[in-house]
Amino acid sequence: MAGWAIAVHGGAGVDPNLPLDRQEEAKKLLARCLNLGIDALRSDHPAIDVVELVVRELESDPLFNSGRGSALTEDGTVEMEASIMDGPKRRCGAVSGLTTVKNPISLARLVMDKSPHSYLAFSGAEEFARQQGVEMVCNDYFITEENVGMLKLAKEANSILFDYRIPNAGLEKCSASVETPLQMNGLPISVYAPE
Amino acid sequence: TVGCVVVDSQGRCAAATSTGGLMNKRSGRIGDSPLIGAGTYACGLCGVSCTGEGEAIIRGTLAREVAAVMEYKGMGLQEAVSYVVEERLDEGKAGLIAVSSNGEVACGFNTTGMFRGCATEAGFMEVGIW
Repeated sequence: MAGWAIAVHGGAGVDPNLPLDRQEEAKKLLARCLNLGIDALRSDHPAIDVVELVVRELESDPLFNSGRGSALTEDGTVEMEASIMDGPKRRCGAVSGLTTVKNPISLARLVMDKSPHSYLAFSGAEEFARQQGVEMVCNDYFITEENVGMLKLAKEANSILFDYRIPNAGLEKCSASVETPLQMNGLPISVYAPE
Repeated sequence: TVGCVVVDSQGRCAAATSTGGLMNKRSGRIGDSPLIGAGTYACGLCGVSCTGEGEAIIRGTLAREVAAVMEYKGMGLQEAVSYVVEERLDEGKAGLIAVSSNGEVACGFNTTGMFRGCATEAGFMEVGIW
């Protein structure tokens, strides 16, 4: 039997101007999450428990776009989604439209383990969370100053931004980074704004 | 978007992905992360987690595609990851991480960087952005 292996990601599409200190911050978080997973694998935890454990850690840290630190909707709120899948029997669970569940990935796990379904969304998912007794917080918990600024930028540019971590510098610098019209699927992003 | 893929010492694969979606998105918009087969997939062969332009990942059923080319074309993990990122995204921009049941780990992206880290029991460990 081959050994264990693990990989984590914090999003693709990184602003080329990301300052070094922000890059170091991201690398530290990735290394911390990797080590969390490695310790669990060395203690013989099954893969499905390890992926949930690591993603919970990433959701709780505001650095990346998930859980606390999630991107904001056009209304300035947070709507989160997550999914999990266990290879051996291809069992899976997914959730969307969560606004108060502290760790979406754990609710996806409960959908997989404790419900006859594969996917629950919006009010149904929130109701299931209450029944399962998972930790729930108000939507403000997920909103960060930085993302309020990013949403302002996106609205000014009338665009939809990906997992860009735009430097903390003043808005003038940030607005420069959204001047180049963003493409999505080969079309100007503004095509999608009405969508 | 964040994700984790793992193969344990019994050779069992798993994948998990979580996200807040796109900044300034319409309320009610669903991306690739919660869609099994698009943003997340795991089977007896591999575990995959994707990130990037959700609409392109959904259209390309990107995560399942890695498992499919391994299953039907007999590709190895890194070859499958590279093939899928190069051939299945059209003009879309995305990245993915993957592990295989024989303890390999791989990643691929066509964006300007992806926050990622990987490690194996043999002692390999890497954290990268660009």
